[in-house]
Amino acid sequence: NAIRLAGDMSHMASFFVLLFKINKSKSVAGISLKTQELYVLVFCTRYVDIFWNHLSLYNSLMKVIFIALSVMIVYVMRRGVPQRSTYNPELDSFPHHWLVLPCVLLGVAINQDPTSPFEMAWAFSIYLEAVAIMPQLHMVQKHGEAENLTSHYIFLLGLYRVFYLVNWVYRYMTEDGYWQAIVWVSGAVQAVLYLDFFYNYVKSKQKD
Amino acid sequence: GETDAKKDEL
Repeated sequence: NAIRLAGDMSHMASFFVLLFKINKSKSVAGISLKTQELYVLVFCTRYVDIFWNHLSLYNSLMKVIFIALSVMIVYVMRRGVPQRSTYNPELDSFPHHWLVLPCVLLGVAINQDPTSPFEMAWAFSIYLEAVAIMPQLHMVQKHGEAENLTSHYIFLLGLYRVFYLVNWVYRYMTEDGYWQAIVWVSGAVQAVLYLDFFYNYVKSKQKD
Repeated sequence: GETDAKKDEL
């Protein structure tokens, strides 16, 4: 449906905005490497089914694109010259292990098929995605204010989440028996994390 | 199947 497509497009746009920013400014200052590495982990654990689930060309292609773009971002941040010298590890200080560990435990404990390692990995990726933005938001707070393109990037990620939430309401109403508790609760948590950022983003845009 | 309905999303 169109709402979900809008969500996927804003999600993909967020990758391109970030890649554009780090290529054009030659700097990754203010970007959390931890958040970007968590996203690589999120996509690699969620899309292992790329090898056996062929739902549509769109679905498979987008999975490849999301993995490739997230890996590319981490690669530029770690290896890019001069980008790698502009990274601020002292500001990227969120204790991310405390995000991963509970998500592993939750993924093993709460999933749709306790006999399937794939379902555990899949649930883990849903839980981790919900909180993966936290190191980035933490960094923005420490910095005081995010650069324009960085804030557009975070805004697009939040927008993607909002579109998905609306899409789930739409699917619940139009598809008989469509019900995804794990995804909905995690998605709602994820959206809540953006509220404060959204508020400040809109406020600063009004000032401009 | 029903449990896989979610996997059509990204």
